[in-house]
Amino acid sequence: NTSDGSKKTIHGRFLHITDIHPDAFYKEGTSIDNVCHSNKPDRKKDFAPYFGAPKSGCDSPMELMEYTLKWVADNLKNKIDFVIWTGDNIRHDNDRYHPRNEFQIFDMNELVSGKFHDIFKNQNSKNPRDFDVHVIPSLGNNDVFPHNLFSLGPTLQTREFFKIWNTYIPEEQQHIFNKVASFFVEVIPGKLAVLSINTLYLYKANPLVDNCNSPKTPGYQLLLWLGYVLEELRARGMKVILSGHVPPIPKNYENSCYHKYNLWTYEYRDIIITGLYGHMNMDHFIPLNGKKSRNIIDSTDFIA
Amino acid sequence: LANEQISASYFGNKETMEDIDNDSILGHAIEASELRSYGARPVNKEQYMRKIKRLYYQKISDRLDDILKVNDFTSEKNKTGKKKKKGGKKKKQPSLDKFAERYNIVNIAGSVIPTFNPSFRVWEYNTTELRETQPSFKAKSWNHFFKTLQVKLEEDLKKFESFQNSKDLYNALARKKVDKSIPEPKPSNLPLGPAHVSQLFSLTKFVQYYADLEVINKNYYDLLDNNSSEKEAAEKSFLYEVEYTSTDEPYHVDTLLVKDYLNIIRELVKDNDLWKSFKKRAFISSGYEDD
Repeated sequence: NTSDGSKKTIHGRFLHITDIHPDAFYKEGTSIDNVCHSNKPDRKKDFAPYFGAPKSGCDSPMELMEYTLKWVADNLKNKIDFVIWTGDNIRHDNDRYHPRNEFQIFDMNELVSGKFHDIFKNQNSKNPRDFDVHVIPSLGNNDVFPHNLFSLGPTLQTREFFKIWNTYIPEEQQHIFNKVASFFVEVIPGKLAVLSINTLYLYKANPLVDNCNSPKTPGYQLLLWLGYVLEELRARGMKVILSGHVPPIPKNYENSCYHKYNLWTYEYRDIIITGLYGHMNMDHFIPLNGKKSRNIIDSTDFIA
Repeated sequence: LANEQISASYFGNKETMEDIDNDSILGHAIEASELRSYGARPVNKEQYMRKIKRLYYQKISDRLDDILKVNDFTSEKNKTGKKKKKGGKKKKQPSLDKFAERYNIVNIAGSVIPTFNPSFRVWEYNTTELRETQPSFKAKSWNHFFKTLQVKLEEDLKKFESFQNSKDLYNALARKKVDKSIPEPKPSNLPLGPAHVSQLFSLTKFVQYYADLEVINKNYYDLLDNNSSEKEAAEKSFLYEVEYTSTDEPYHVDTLLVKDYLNIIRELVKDNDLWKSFKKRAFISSGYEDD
């Protein structure tokens, strides 16, 4: 531990957790048809149960989040080195009687962030940045307001997330975080880093993402950040895990953003260990061909 | 039009181009309308998995067939000293390692929100060398790097603002050299990293945990019926358990290198039962099926 010289045991294990979507409006015994917020169920299958209803369209009851984190604290905390936590920490905007607002989004994110901090901080230290287990959060498309829309910083939202994640973001990265809402943590100092990538700048559903070719676009700026960081990590002989909310597949990313991001992953295959993402709520993997992205980018009409 | 052209050149045929094109044009609209209509309820996810199989897995499986066939053929030829069969010229195939080098694996996780069942994953990675060597690092400050980075990003933007019109900007970008959002090729002297060759920090295993909410909710209400308090019932009934691990089929691997994933893909394409169990796990053992 470079902050106080204490020794830490490396277990060779880490947790990836994502898309908690806690919903303070979830009410046990209400109607699933009313997204578990209101009304009496009209049949047995319409009943919103205590811990949540799979396949129903309802978000997570607060109890599901509480007991999940408690289970992690009781059973995993002492066996892992770091936690990759890839966003969406609030309910969906799917109830017209309870439309989400910016303050609810910030408040819930603050609450969830505090819970992670309480569990994984160094319980014997007064320094709030001192962790037993590092936590690396990243931004989900539901964590921003309006839904999906997130512009290049500094903005109210980047500042707010800096405040919420203050203890997770290394101090020297404050300025750059306010611009690109991305950062990295040296989970094993000098050896292993985890990047928290703000994938919303590459996400085609973000109305501010037209392409990643024009230098003023958020995606272009993010890719510059990614490039400089990877270059420096390579120079230091470190290895890297990429993490973010929206997975980098053609279905999700704007075309030029997809190919450029994929190409960075390919050209830094000497240091990148893997990429971990959330958003789709399904457990699967997709292989992406970096050589093809190189061919496409090198073709003459790519910029056009 | 540009999207169409790029999709066509990427996927190489009209049929898949149409699939992707649908995605690029309608993806957001469909997603937004689904969210309004169904909340976060899963819709057409089996169809999505079929699409993944067709667009990504099938192609890799076919290429691996060719690679393995040619390699078998070559080793057979080496053994007997003569060609086994007469035939046309075989297309030169890369080795599995060389073929795998062009890929990276995007791992997409199950969620805590019960779209299916709540889940998360614990990954394990190779620390052997870390244990064997003394930590020799002296933490190098990042302050200088981040101060310089800020300046670099600003200079880069200024450079582009200096172009008088969009044509000049386009020409500059088209020369690619000025486009710093495109990486230089990996220097050939750098060895492959932990995704491709077993070494320190290579992923070795994962354990997928899930909470079977149907059972948990049932146990919770049973306990309430038996006069347990709400807190007691919740504490006794709630748990995560292992759904599967990477040492189970279809993975059944000791390492999680890119080439391991490609071999798994081949198994998934060829074996329908494995594909079914893969799909069951994609939906976190919730029994989900498309309507």
